[in-house]
Amino acid sequence: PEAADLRALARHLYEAYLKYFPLTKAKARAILSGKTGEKVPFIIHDMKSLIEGEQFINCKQIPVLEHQKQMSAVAVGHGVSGIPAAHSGSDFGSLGSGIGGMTPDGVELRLFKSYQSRSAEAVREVTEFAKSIPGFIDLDLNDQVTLLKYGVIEVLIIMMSPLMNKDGTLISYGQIFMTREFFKSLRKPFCQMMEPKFEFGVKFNTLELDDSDMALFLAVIILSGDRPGLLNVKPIEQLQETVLHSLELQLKLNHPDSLQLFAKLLQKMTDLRQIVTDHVHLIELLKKTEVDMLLHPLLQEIIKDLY
Amino acid sequence: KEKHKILHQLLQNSTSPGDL
Repeated sequence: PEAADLRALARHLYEAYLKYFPLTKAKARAILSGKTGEKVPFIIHDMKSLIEGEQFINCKQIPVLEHQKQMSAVAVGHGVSGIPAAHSGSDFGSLGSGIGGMTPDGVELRLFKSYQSRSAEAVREVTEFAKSIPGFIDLDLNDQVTLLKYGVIEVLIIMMSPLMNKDGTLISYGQIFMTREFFKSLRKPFCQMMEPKFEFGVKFNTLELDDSDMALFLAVIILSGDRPGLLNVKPIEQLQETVLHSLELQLKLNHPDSLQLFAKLLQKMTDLRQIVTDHVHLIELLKKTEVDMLLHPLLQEIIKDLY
Repeated sequence: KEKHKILHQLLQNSTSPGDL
């Protein structure tokens, strides 16, 4: 394909990405580096701040007064000004530790329920993005389902990376920052859910992709012709080939000094599959051990017989 | 098809978040 066509494809996917994904990397990085002025996220780093902030998890708009009041309480109470940016090297990482024994029953299940409802919403966003990939909706409908079933968790893990730094992650559309130590303080096996995503995310962020690079990379992941059970692989591979060309060109133009970035990115696709396999096994374990846990029907559909 | 009912729905129409 002509370079002009490949650039047009990159632009189209970037526009779709901006349309369907509410929190871009650009916005998340601005929040994480404290460049958003007075709008700072509420920090959840222990049970007390969780109790204060839990009602706002998954809120699209946290009430300003409440939010600011609580934010300053957290900031003053712990001598944290602003939020723990990746470069700050603050002692923030230790704030959430040592509370494992105090965890009230049910907190993990409530958090997991919130995580599920945001994930189901995110699956819808990814589906709309997939439908915007030229040629996707012309594929066999069963193959579209298979591509989403196998691709969507990989996409969601990639999309979490820009929201993370080594100390924690933004949630609730960037309005709450939940610390990595807090996740680690939850009871087993919930404490094991996020750590692999942090490890992946922190490494992934060193590649310094921007939102326009991400849009192409996500499309490449969705268009994987080797998913089990695909009926008609050829047209999927052809679509992926074009997006791969577009991604390669995009990276050359956008990151001229980053050596082997394209190859490094493709390598990440292999790492992702292992993370998804482990994630699915963890959810299956939860299904067996947590009698009170309800699994969202959409997530159930995706996870069932996946790996 | 029955196994992936919601995914089918999402692919065929724009489902609003409330429907999920």
